[in-house]
Amino acid sequence: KEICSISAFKKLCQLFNNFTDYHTPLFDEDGDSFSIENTFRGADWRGKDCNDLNPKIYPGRLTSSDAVVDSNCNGIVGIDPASNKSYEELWCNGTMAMGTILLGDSAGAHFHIPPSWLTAKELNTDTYSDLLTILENELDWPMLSFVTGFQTTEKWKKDIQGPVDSTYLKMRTLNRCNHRDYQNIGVNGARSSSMKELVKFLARHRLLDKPVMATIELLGNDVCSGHEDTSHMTTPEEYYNNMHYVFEYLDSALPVGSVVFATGLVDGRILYDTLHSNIHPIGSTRGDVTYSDFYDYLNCLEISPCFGWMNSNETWRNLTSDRALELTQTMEKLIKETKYQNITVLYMPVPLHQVFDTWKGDKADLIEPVDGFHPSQITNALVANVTWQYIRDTYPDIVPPENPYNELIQKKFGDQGGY
Amino acid sequence: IDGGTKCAGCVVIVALVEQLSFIYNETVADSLARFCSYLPPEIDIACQFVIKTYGPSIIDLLEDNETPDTVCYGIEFCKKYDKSKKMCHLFPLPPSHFKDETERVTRLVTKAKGKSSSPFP
Repeated sequence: KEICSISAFKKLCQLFNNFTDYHTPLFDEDGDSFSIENTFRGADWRGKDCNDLNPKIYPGRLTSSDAVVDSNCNGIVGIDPASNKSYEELWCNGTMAMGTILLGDSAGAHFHIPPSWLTAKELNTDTYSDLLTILENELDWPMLSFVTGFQTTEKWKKDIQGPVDSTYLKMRTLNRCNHRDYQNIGVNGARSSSMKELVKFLARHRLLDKPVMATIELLGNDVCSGHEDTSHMTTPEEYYNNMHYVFEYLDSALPVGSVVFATGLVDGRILYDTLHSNIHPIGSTRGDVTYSDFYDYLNCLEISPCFGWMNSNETWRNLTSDRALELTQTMEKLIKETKYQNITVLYMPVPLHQVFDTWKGDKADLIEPVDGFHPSQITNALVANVTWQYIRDTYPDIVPPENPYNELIQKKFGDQGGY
Repeated sequence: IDGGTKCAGCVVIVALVEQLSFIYNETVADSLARFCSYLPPEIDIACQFVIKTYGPSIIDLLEDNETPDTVCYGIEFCKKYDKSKKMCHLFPLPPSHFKDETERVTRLVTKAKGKSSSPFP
């Protein structure tokens, strides 16, 4: 604080605060909340800026022309000589292009610690080579997540493997005008009370940008903490008020026509039921540490992300699930009771449950091996599919139509500037 | 409690060093150097600092067949603030050695301090 009061450091402090407190990019020359750097809440989290010196150029911007400049960074720019109209006008206008947004917790940001980091027999000079990059992303992998994933795991194959699928990729396949139009506002530890602040870090202008399909998922932190008492759990009344506030804010901030899908909480008993007798990576050399030991150790130190579910005591696990169910019912009730002026808010059952119910293999493959808490890469891809299927089946009118010009766009603009 | 994340971080790193020594059948000192060599150059200086400061104690305690948990209590990354509470441990404790955990931890700290050639911060 003292350093920040010195004028020479003010700008630096402000940049750092943007990153730590506001979850916006650390490196963002023009202040439009989009960056040309990948990490530090940059392009891995929000579509890559294609001009970081002009605040009027960023992904998701509503434009009717882009004859000379690609103002929404979707890679579609220029004039068709035959019609003398811009390609954006010909191939994107009126195609119901929409951005994809996640508001959520570490599951939405895709928290992952490479298991090789804790497996002695796999350690070598390459093991920690991505350590700093991974820390710059807060141990999250939004670029591989179920809502905003856009990469393959090829680049990261020693740290993470598995398929990648996401709502964003589905939206982009439907309409290539949606290229780069994604934002992941997932924050480790986020719960309904903190979401009231986090929602304000969305970079979406109500009048200047395209509408969005947003997903709100807060899977467990409202009932999870490292502490052994229920006073740290959100009550149904608090939850109702917090989420009502979030939806009202979105109603006032998002472009008209935006859709918000909100889920409830998971039943985290699946974690202990699946993993308790399995060996944790840190115990893999001698087979001497089970997940049950690991959970109890974190609880003993009071550093567990979820005392209630990551617990060898069944009473605690049941009690935590009871409150989670109450909060899920509260979310359903809130959505049923309330109508919003500019946006549509819809309830979506937690897709994770369907993924676990239908998975034919070892359920342990669906859970992150190091933390024994988060959904794995496989789960992320499956959740994206289940979510999309649910949206198509339940709300067919919500899914925008396929852009008939997709092929022409691909032929003319290739990878549209990539990521 | 008992050092929280600092304690857990210590236990994980000491465990990896101990397991490397087991896997490669080498001394703890060599495993400690091996572990540091695996880290990116940007944090190598931090690793060298840890070796200088805590290396002798970690080596002595692990070579005395202490577990990663007790080593970290020994070098005071884990601290037992409430003596009435049980010691937090990730790895199994050797039961015959653990009649009085508090006494054992105190003894370890004293031993680690005595054997270390570097001052504890």
